[in-house]
Amino acid sequence: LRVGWEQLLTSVARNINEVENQILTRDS
Amino acid sequence: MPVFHTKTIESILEPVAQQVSRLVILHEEAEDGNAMPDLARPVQAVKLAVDNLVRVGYETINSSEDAILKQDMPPALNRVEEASILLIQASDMLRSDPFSAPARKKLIEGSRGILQGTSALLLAFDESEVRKIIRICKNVLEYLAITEVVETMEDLVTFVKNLSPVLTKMTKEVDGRQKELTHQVHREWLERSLEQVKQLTPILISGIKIYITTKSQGGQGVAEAQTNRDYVIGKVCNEIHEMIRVLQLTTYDEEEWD
Repeated sequence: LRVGWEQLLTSVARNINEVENQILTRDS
Repeated sequence: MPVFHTKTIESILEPVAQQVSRLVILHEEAEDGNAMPDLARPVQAVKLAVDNLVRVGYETINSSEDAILKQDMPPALNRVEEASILLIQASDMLRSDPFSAPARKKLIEGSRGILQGTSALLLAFDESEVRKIIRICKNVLEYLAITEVVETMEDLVTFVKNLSPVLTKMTKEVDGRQKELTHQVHREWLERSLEQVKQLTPILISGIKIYITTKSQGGQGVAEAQTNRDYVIGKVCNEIHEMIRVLQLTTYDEEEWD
């Protein structure tokens, strides 16, 4: 569970950054 | 059947969606009360990312001219923000009690909330992109609607000169979109319509040319030339309307395939 949650939250943070990149790219 | 309708959305959300599902199952199985780890650091990383996303999101809302996007984005951003708060609360609760059941619940709710919020954001952006492509398609339809006023070869030259760039733009955008779709059937429909438009364009120009020539030569056969021209215009317009229809589809429908 420890590894699972840490991995998930790391992925979530990375994915939010990816969503942000998408917004910035499409907005430009 | 793909869950996400574009490859970009799929590549962003699919891995997290799978991880969230896996953890929900793990938690259901872990009712024995295992201690949870300290998640303060990864939760802080999520919060930082969410704060950035919300800032960028609101900047976009303020600068966008797309009224629907402006309306769709704030609830999605709120969803992500609220979910991030749940994760922070869960992390704080787990620090004082690593066995806390409500904290686990908040962790799952928070992760799901972020997934739903980011999914809604990506969908809102995707729909906005689709609206842009549809506007380009409608622009071509507007040009085609003035075909009947093309009466001389000079008019035809101007018509082709004006139509070509919008047609090229539409082809490029629709082709790019079809490559992005995860639904094989929708991809094929768009590809087929694009191919039809490509094949019909020179026939349309030639049809207008024949109409102009026939008309300038004294009238015989004008009605037939006009019917032929209008028939081709109708076919091109139908294909563009079909593209607009398919561009707006997001779900796979078995009956449509039939």
